[in-house]
Amino acid sequence: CSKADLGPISLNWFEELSSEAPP
Amino acid sequence: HSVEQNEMEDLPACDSVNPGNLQLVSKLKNPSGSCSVDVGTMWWETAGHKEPCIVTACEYIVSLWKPLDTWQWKKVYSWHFTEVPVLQIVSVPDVCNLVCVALGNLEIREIRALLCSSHDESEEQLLLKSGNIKAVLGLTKRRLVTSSWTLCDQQIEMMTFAEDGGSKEKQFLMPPEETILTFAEVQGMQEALLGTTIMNNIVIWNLKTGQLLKKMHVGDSYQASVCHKAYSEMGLLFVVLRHPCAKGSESFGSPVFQLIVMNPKTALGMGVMLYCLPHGQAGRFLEGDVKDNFAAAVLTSGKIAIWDLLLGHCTAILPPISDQNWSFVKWSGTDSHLLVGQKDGNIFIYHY
Repeated sequence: CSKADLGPISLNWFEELSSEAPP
Repeated sequence: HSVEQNEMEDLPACDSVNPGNLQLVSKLKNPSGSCSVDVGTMWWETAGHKEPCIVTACEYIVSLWKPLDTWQWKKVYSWHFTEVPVLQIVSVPDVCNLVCVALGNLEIREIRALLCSSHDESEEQLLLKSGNIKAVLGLTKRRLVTSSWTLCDQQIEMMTFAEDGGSKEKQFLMPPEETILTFAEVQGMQEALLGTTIMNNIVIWNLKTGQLLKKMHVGDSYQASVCHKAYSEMGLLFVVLRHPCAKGSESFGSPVFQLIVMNPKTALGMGVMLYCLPHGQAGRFLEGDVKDNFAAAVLTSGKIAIWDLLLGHCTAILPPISDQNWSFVKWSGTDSHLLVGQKDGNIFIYHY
């Protein structure tokens, strides 16, 4: 396994998931 | 109220019981007679003076111990319970003069806040929540989160206490379809909360908005895993789980904790490290606690083992003292000590 197996990584994952998730 | 002082009995010789980096600094004996179930730490403030205190729990009594000089402790308050026994102490960080307890027989039926009235110094307890409670955790910024089931709905509720432990606000988080078994904070991210579910998933909430952000399957090799700690680094989520089925027969040793990494954007994850017992040591996880870079576990062998999560290996093994197996272990929330306890009420405090 390597880091590439985890798919594209975002440093702002928390903000991005918060803007995508239903309120 | 009565003020008792613990006996400073003869401490066992350091060399015989303090392996590794553990140094015994203090011992207190909870003399209530009933079975000891948990220990914790909290801050207690009187007349503007804040002290790090110890909280001990027997089945029907929770006691607050204040520090005296030279590592001795005196019991200053006790809260008594008559109907439902205490299951665990739930410390709430960043709050003074308040500690919570979970009560129940096999499952949690009540969460109570334990306080002390400032005007007459009498002990008080306040029912915070009752019902079919599955999980509870005290969070930074004076918050407490619980998961519970009503007839057909799961409720994830977060309470925020005032600085003095008083009035509280309530907020509901979006529940997942699956039962939440445990919660874990994400270190350094005060608005993020993790939950582990009965279906072997990890969910992430935004505590500010109550949104359920993501559900990530941790894989079938991590069945019924329980999350103890998480931190986010370089866009990835590192999660310390306890290993569900540690066996002494595995060729690489006996894994007790494991570190996995997950990408919250894609929900893909993989194992990073197994934290195993040294060769020659056997035992499975009974209960444990993780703080910063250190994990501690009570094992079925009656010993306590400690791992440095960054080094990746076990750094200390604490054998039973006086032929009494260890039954619980907690890292202090107020300093760098390890609190370990035996069923008969002996609590030992180690510097690590």
